[in-house]
Amino acid sequence: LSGRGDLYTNHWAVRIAGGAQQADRIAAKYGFRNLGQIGSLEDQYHFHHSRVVRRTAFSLKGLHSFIHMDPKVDWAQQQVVKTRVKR
Amino acid sequence: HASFSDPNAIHFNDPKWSNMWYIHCNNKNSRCRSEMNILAAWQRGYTGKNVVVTILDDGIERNHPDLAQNYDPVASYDVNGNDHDPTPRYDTRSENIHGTRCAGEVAAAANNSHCIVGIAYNAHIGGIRMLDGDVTDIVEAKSLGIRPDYIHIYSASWGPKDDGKTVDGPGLLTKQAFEQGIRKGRKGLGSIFVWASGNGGRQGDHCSCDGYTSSIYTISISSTTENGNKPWYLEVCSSIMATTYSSGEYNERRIVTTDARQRCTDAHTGTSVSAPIVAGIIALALEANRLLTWRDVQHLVVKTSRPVHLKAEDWKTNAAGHRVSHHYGFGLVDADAMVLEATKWRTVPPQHTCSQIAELHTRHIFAGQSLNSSLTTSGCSGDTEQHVGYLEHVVAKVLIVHPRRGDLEMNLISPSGTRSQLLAKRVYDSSNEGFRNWEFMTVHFWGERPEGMWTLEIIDSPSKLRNPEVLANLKEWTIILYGTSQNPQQHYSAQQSQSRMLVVPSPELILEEPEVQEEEEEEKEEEEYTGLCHSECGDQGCDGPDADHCLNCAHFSLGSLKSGRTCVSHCPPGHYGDIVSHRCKRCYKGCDQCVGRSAGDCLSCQRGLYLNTLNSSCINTCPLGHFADEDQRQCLKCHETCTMCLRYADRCTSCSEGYSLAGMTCVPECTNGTFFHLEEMTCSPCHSSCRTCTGLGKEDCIQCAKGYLQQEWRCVQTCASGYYAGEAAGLPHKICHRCEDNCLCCSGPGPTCTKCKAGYSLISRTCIVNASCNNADEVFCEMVKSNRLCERTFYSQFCCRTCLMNG
Repeated sequence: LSGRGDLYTNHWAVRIAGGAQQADRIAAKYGFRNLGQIGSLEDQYHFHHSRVVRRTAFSLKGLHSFIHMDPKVDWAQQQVVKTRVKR
Repeated sequence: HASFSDPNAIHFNDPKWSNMWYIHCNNKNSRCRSEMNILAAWQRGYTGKNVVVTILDDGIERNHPDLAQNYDPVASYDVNGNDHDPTPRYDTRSENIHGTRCAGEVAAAANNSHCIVGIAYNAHIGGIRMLDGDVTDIVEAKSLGIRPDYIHIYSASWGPKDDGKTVDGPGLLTKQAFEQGIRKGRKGLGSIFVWASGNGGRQGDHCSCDGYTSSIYTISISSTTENGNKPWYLEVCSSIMATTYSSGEYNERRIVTTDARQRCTDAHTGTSVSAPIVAGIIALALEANRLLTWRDVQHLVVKTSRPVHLKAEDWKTNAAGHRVSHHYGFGLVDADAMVLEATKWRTVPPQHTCSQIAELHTRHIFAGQSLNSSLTTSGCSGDTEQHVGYLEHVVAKVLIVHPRRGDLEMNLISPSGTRSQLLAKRVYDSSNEGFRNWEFMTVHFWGERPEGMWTLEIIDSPSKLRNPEVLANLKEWTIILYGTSQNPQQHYSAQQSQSRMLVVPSPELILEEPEVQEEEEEEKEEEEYTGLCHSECGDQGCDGPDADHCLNCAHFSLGSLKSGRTCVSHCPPGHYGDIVSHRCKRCYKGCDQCVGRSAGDCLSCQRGLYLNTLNSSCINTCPLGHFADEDQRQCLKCHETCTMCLRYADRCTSCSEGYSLAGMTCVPECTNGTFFHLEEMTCSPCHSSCRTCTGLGKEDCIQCAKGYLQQEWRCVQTCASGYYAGEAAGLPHKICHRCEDNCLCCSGPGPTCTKCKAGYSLISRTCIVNASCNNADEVFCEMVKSNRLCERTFYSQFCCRTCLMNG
């Protein structure tokens, strides 16, 4: 990974109020699968989109991108791979 | 149990015990390096019992002979594989050995003839596998948020690249996970995060650019070599709190630990070694005092760590008297001092936060020059909620635009004149991003008073030619002061004097034996005095008006001829009135009030000692089943459910037969299928799906009842669609494992799907999206078919289904 910019994955962090069912509905609407709440962070959900390529050097656009504009979505972030080295 | 009376006599039968030079001095022909005092802490009986530590890394070999005994599945998870088994992925290049090496340092079992002895060799050890895959903000946040009410200490020995040009740290979710862990973890006491300070084996970096070690929520640990030298790999920075031994030059001894594939190794190096050592030491301290908050632990580290023989040119004493360095923080950790202080610790006053934005007069930073920006603060003394009177962490949040970030050095100078380097030049960093509200944290001002002028000094010294027209600009900087409004030192000193009393260097010096002195006295005659005598004088009159002129005493005489004798109505503390001789005689040493001179005649004890009601003697440590009551200075019995308690009868640290510890309360050991309901104080039944549980709800199962399987955090009778039932190592019940993506029914891992989700077709037991792709032309499909690409999920999106269906 060294020497290059961000690497985008097909995972999203999404904050949606209204509970898990609401999150499921919104996930399905844009082709995501809701993998559940992120630990104990309230209203923060882990979405996965199997039709977006797993790793790309840029953020692919498509139907799924509209989730960022959904009024019920407070916040959404496509996950990038972080380089972590062992000490 | 080995006999602890003579530390050098301790010997465990673990094959590498003799190599553990950093714990004992058994190896007579080389220098003793046991200043971390781990053995002394064991000698006090602290080995990490009932404390839970987990390692965030690339997995943990839970069946390693030295880890299996202490392995705790409830403190483990595989975030990369999304299941409960953190066993590392084995590959030819042995990439995933790091977590197992860290785990051994913390809790390798003792005296089991395998490998080594962990620092907390009776602690629970778990592993969170999260480095062996794409590490994202979600992965880190999930890892840090696993079972915060069960796991006490999270240890991490990884971080951003150390290439000297990266500035990176926790993402938004991970920051939230830190804050949540601090606020709610350990039932409100705060999770403990221990982090290896920012080395990584390359040069030219500065660990202030590692956002994990620069967080106030993490305890950043540095390394020194056996001889107290700076290891070649070490990065310096102002957020380092303490140091442990680690590997050094080829001729210096190394740390030994467990290795993957059930082996041992001394190849574990760098600060990756140091974080787990401190995690183990904190486990000992938590065993000594369960009530320590996350800030108490940091105060303990600051108070007990010290420079010893660590060599650094930048050691300085801050205005609160703490010795501190950018290399080693407050110095080498001291396990014995930690557990001793922990037993007497009183929670520090609440944390206050006071922040202030600097008013900028000049903003430009000219190449080759420096810019100073100062601000004056009262420490928010006007607001009782924010007032910081005594500092803990100080953060400078800086927004700088700069054409070549690596040319910058920054220092922060406190009102007391202490200087802390927040950033050093980084010659490899040619980024033009500047610093966007990056938070530089320092612990160098710990204990100082914040009132006065703070100065941020920015030095710009180009390492290459730069375009002079592109100016650097300090846009904004904010100082954030963390600390307490009251002086935690007073809190310390109260204990300090106690501890000094508790540890009396030579009893003879302070308390003489009374009989010996007094028998030597002779009385002398005085010349005639005719005035009134003191009221305490007896019937033989006096030769002066004061009580020390009496010829005999109405009540008692105090003192000796040599030191001067006087008459008193009653004897002072440490003495009792002997009715026969009418003299104040000393009590037995340590007694404050007594009825006689023998050890069993004490009625109350001097400060720091406690009356053992069993034999009326004064002792500094109460017998088993008793606690030291500070007010009455007596050893009082623990609650009958406790075998050991702390400060109060019902603050238990170990329980009687039939009871188990819940927090610091001993609750009846409930039989399987029940749990102790704290509010109702009875054993209440678990949910029918649980075999053991921590509460009423379906999510509170620890183990599932017979006939149930664990799915995510619940127990179910049958796995939901998309899951298959499989074995779970270390658990008495099966677990529902997730089928492959888009699969509704499968029989096991990998391509075993028997039914797909809508919109997918089953092809060679894997689910392929069946979207028709009307733009696939014959040639393309032929290519796909001839190369059998359809069998690889990645290409399945090229509409293989259509091609196949068309034969």
